[in-house]
Amino acid sequence: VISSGFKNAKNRFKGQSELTIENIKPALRDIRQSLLEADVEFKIVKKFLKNVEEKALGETVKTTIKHKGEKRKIKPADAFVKICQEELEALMGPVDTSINYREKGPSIIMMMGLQGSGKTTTTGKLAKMLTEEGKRVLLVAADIYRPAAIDQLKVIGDTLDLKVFSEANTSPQDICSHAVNYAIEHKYNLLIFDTAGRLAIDDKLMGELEEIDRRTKPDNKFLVIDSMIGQDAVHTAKEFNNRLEIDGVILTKLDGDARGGAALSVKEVTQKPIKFLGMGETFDKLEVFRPEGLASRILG
Amino acid sequence: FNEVKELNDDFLDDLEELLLTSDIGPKTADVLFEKIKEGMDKKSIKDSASVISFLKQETFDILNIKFEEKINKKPYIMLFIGVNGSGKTTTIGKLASQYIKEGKKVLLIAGDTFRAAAVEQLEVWAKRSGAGFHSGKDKQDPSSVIYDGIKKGLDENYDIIIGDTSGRLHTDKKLMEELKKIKRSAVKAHKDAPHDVFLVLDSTNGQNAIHQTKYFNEAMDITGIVLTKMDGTAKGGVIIGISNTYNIPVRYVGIGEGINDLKKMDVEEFVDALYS
Ligand SMILES: Nc1nc2c(ncn2[C@@H]2O[C@H](COP(=O)(O)OP(=O)(O)OP(=O)(O)O)[C@@H](O)[C@H]2O)c(=O)[nH]1
Ligand SMILES: Nc1nc2c(ncn2[C@@H]2O[C@H](COP(=O)(O)OP(=O)(O)OP(=O)(O)O)[C@@H](O)[C@H]2O)c(=O)[nH]1
Ligand SMILES: [Mg+2]
Ligand SMILES: [Mg+2]
Repeated sequence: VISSGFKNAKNRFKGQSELTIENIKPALRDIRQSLLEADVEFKIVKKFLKNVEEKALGETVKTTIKHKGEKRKIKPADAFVKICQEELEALMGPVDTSINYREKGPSIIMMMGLQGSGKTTTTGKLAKMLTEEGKRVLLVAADIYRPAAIDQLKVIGDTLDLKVFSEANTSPQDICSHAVNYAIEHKYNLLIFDTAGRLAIDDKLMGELEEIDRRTKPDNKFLVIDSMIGQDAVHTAKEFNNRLEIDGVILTKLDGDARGGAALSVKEVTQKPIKFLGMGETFDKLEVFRPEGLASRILG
Repeated sequence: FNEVKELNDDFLDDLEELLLTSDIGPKTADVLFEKIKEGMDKKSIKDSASVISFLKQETFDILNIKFEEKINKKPYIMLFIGVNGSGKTTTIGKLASQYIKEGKKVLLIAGDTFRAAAVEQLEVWAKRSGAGFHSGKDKQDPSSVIYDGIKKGLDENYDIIIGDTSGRLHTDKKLMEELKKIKRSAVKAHKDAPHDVFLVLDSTNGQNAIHQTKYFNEAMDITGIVLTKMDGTAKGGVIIGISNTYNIPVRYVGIGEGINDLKKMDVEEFVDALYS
């Protein structure tokens, strides 16, 4: 589905032979509309348009290319689209989809994020993926608040034939510490902490995550973000990153039609890589992040 | 925005930033800005304070949609629908608790037969609120669970019957068809069901909430919206465009994860918070 904003932008160059300040200005307004509808954060849209304008008017625009040995002119519409796409991909990179593993002892992934973003389901997806890569994965039920959260993770564990560590009447901080001891004892080499959803402004619950971080030093702190999120993405991502120094971002529910502009906002404000994309409710639906796919979706 | 300032470009730029960062969206922001410009031309708007009060009134008028309070119908049957993770199950638990405190006999139907521990989750809320509970077999067709649940609610003289459904993306044609089937089953169980269909929208959503409303409304006429997670930093401004386009009122606002964290929508309060 191409957004009307992007279509309009391309049409600004009909019958034009060059990118000029006259035809670029209206095209940028169309792109602005498209990016705001895609939920890219307001100030980031401004910065993006400025970069595109500079590139489009600058020396970097080559509207002549060598094709099969002869010079060919690229239509200004295509040159403009190319600049937008490249600029967006540049903002979303550099690509780093690695998982950090430690030299000695079990490695840890800590999942965190707002309520309902997809942490528990994504925990299952990562567990499946990494088990298939040969890891011995222990799932840790660190959400003691949400009704039947531990049941939910246990059902996922049964589905994937993986062990779930849980402990009644214990704080999430202690559950995670005890899980590490259990993992060492039973020779697991990767733990995934499924934590409760929380608001970034909830000082007590953010403090809980900080304590888990202090005591277990997770090698991968992943912020799980619902791709339908709007302008609030920046407040949430900034706060989680400031308090916990995240290692990466996982964007979920991209099997819908959310444009996912939040991805750009989150990347910009944290400077941390997007690692994976959630593409459905079942545990096989996790993809490694590639900027090209998301860039064209955000641009519309 | 509360001190009276001159109506200059800086003020209008700041205002545009306020509107857009509240998730009002570029289309609705343009509509509102057009009206402001008209007011400025007609000189009915001459300073920043009058812009803000104009915006508040305009927004209030859009959101202040009439609805019929059906709580004293018997039976009163309602369904909750919405995308994954929006807060349907939790909202049902909160609402059930309110009705029970008002002396009503409430039945909750576990219509999510798909997701891990969805039935268990609703059962906890039934226990916490004091509501009755009906669930089907594992992976049973949700339509038949809803049908059986409504029948049970009618047989056992419940005042209020609330059906929970599984989260689904509005772009999933198969799951949207399932919703239509759920509605047909509800009608089979009781000719006037559902008396209310609530679309649960996560207030942190951006413009995608508009698409959600469009497709969910086509599948099952939505009579009300619940805006959840308003205890966070999101402003929920996308609801303005939604109410303006689909004429559906926001009935409740979720303000936390506890059983008492649900309040009736107060349009004036919402508008004041939006433009603060
Ligand atoms: N369509 C789709 N649904 C998803 C995806 N990821 C998660 N979900 C669904 O989103 C809903 C919420 O997922 P959970 O895993 O429970 O989310 P959570 O972050 O653990 O929620 P809390 O623990 O309450 O904060 C469930 O219905 C999931 O099936 C995805 O990539 N696509
Ligand atoms: N802070 C806050 N959290 C909420 C609110 N409403 C729901 N939640 C949380 O959001 C998460 C998802 O809630 P659910 O009730 O499971 O959402 P759902 O729509 O039933 O999810 P699915 O059935 O998986 O589609 C849970 O962690 C809830 O506690 C609210 O108003 N404020
Ligand atoms: Mg969870
Ligand atoms: Mg639910």
